[in-house]
Amino acid sequence: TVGCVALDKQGNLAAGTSTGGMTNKKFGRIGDSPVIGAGTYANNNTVAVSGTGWGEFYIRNVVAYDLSALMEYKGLSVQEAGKTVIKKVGDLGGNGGLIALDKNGNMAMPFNTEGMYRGSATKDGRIGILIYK
Amino acid sequence: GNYVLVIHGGAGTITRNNMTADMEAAYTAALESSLKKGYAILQSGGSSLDAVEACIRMLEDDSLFNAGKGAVFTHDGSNELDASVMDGKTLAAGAVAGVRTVRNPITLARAVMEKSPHVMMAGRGAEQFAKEAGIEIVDTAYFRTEKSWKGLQRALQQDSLKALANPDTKFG
Repeated sequence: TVGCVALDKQGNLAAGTSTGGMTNKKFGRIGDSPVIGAGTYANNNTVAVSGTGWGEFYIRNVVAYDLSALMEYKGLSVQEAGKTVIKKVGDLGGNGGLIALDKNGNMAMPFNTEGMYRGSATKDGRIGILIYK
Repeated sequence: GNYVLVIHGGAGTITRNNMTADMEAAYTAALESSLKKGYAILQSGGSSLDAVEACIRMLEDDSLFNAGKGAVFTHDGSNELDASVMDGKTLAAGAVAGVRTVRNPITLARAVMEKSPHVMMAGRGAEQFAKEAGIEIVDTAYFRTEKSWKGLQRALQQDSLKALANPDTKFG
């Protein structure tokens, strides 16, 4: 799975996710990537989110929307909300991670498993690439 | 205004434990190219939607990642692609599931969002919509990579043994 979240000069957030699915999947199984609110969500009032991991758990936890709701209703920061939703995934037995970007340009990249590839670019031109682990 | 871009390359089956220096360089270069593409769009005043689509298209076209050209195989030996996009300004959204012939599913998801009254399309109907919307269609062979094919053969073998070597294996 790959994904991207962005904040533009006009203050608009967007999120996208794309996946080739799961090796050996059967029965037309669909994961979280195409499910709005599970693997992808964007709202200018809060955050843009793209997830990756064990899709069933992201769907059951409505992870991307949950992150936004935690910020909107509970006032959590993007980092706190990200950590919270990934813990929920882990508590149910799922694994994965996500990228999130709030309306002010603060980012979070929480995860609970290895093999995570991440990258970011900020207004000052700084590009960061992170591979864990 | 502030502008920021973040990307991910998935929950990979390749970790630092089984990654060579060449592989790490290839992943890093691919992620950096995608970021530079999106950054250039944002820097020149382009929209976050355009940046998201452009970044993901580059990763879809790169066989290193499980999306687009690098898609993994289903049990019956086909590739089925899913994608979605959402606009934070309008809360509009578009998604496609189980498409087999669309080169860049993220572009199709955006077309669903912008050129149809629907949010999600699946399978053959989504492919028909793609053709009508002028989205690039490719032969299913385009998505085949040796790495993904071998991954399916390993999974089938493990399936037949009814045991997984690694409980953290993500199968893509």
